[in-house]
Amino acid sequence: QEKHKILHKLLQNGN
Amino acid sequence: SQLLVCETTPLLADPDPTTPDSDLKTLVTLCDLLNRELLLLIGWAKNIPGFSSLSLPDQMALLQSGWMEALLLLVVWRSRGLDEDLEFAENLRLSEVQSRSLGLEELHTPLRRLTHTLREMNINLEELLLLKALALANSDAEVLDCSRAVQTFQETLHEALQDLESSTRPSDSHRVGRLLMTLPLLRQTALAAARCFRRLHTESRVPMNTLFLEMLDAKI
Repeated sequence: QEKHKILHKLLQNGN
Repeated sequence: SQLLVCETTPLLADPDPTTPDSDLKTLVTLCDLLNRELLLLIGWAKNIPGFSSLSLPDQMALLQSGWMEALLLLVVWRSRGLDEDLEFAENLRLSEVQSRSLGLEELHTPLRRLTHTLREMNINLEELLLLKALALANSDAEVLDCSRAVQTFQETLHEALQDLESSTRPSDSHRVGRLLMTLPLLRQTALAAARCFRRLHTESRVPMNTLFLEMLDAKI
C-alpha cells in the first residue's frame, strides 16, 4: 500500500 | 440504473495552447486526459453497488488490475461510430497512422477490432456499463483479502447483465456469453497499452502524472 499511496489515499478519503 | 446514474460526462482533451503541435504534445495531452479519466474512474468504482463494501486492499487490487480495461472500453464505446479512428475524447481522435507515429500501434488494431465486434452486436450503453463494471470485478488480482466478497460482487454484476438481457432480448440466449467473450481481447489490449505507456515514459521521456505512473506500475 505504501507503493500505491495515491490510490490508497483516494479510496480512503473519497477526494 | 445505478451504473447509468453514476456515469459522468466524457472529458475533453486539454492541449497546452502555447506548445506547437507534435507527437510529444499529443502524447502528453493523451496521458493527461487518461489521468483525469482515471481519477473519475476511481470515483465511479465507489458507486458500483457492492464495491465500497469490499475491503480497502481488495478495492485497490481490483482497480490496479482493471483500470486500463475500464478506460479502454470507454474509448471503444466512443469510437463505435467511426470506421478507422479511435476517439479518446471528442477533440482527440487518432487515426491508425497517427497511433503508429505515436508508438501506440499495439493499441490501435485490437481496439478497432473490439469496436467492430461490439458495433456488430449493436451493444447499448447499459450493456457497455455492465461490461465495464465486470471488467473491474473480474480483474484476476493475484492476492485478495476476501475472495468470497469479490466473488459476490462479480455475481451481482453478472446477475444484472443476465436480468438486462432476459428482459430486453429474451429470444437471444447467447448474448450474455457473447458479451463476456469480448473481455479476453480487452484484457490483452489493456496489458499491451500499459506496456506501451510505460515504455513511452521510460524510453521517450513522455511526462506523465504521478497517479497514472503509479497505476501503470501496478499493472505491469
